[in-house]
Amino acid sequence: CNKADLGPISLNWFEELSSEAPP
Amino acid sequence: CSPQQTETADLPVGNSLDAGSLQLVSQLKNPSGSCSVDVSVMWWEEAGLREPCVVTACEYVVSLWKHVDPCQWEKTQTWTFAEVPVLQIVPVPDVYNLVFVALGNLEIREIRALSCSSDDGGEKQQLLRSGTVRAVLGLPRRRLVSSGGGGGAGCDQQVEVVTLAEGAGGKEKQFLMSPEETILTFAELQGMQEALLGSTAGNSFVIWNLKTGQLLKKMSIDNSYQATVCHKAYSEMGLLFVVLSHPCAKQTESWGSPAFELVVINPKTTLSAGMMRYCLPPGQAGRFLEGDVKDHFAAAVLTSGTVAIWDLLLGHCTVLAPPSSNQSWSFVKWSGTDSHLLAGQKDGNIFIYRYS
Repeated sequence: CNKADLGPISLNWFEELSSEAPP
Repeated sequence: CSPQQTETADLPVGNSLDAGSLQLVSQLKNPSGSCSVDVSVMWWEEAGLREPCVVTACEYVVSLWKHVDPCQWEKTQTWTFAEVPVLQIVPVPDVYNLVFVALGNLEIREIRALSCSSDDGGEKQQLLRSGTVRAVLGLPRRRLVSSGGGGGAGCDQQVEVVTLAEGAGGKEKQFLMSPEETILTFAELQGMQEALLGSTAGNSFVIWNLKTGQLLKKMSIDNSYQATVCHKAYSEMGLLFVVLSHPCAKQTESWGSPAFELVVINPKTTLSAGMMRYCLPPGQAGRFLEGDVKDHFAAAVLTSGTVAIWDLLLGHCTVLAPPSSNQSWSFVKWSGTDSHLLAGQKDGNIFIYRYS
């Protein structure tokens, strides 16, 4: 598969999702 | 212990791929002949010596087997259950002298911790959770996550993590936010102690933050299979890689149903793509029944009664072990302590193989 098809990638996805998700 | 038997891969002649082999190193014979349901390897400590032991589960009996010499195993402890049969053993890393089992009929009704009394060595049982439990998984750092309760979905579903104290006694309970869909399986995210992955009945994956209990994301995967089981998950370069299987999949005419599949997901965008399908060699019949994944090796029992092993890095099947002594295989488990494969037959006999 092509990585570009998966959209922008973040190495810090876990921290970013944790700060965005409801507590 | 010298191998008693060697079974090499039965791949089609002319196949240029590397083959693996299974060497039988020992066998645990079940004298009762009752139906065998699961096996696991765990650590047991006695007189300051910690050694790996085998735990077997038959319908109403869980047994602990210890090494008496390199080829001989001896049953040293049994736990019996009067009413509800055992469905599975739940291995929990970092825990010793404790066995966790799920009991129930068609679905799990109880999770129990089994241990031995320090006074007389007799069997001890502790009820950890009761009611309908749909998914359970042991996690590093002495944790056990389970989900269930109520109708299974929405606010009725409770997802709880029990952290076990040293010894068989105390425990600490924490709840995770429940998704709206019923959770079918859990998988730890390797290398990320605070993350947990789950598959749902709605053909999605969900991620939790185990420290805060937050439900971080729900990600739908683009395939038509139902009841996806996630066996292994890891994160690399900002992407999530999941090894999964579809025990309820129907074989398609065009290319058969893969035993395992590797899917990549971007957790930020929830976009996903299939990376690899692990299928049987051409001409081999059967589809996935149940299996286990450890490191980059996947083992499965097929509907034909054969055990198959795939090297997930090479991408192909390396071993096909047909039924032994005219008995179909009913389950396979990788040993958590070394590179051994434990394969069970319905009559209760367990075979321990070295995979190379």
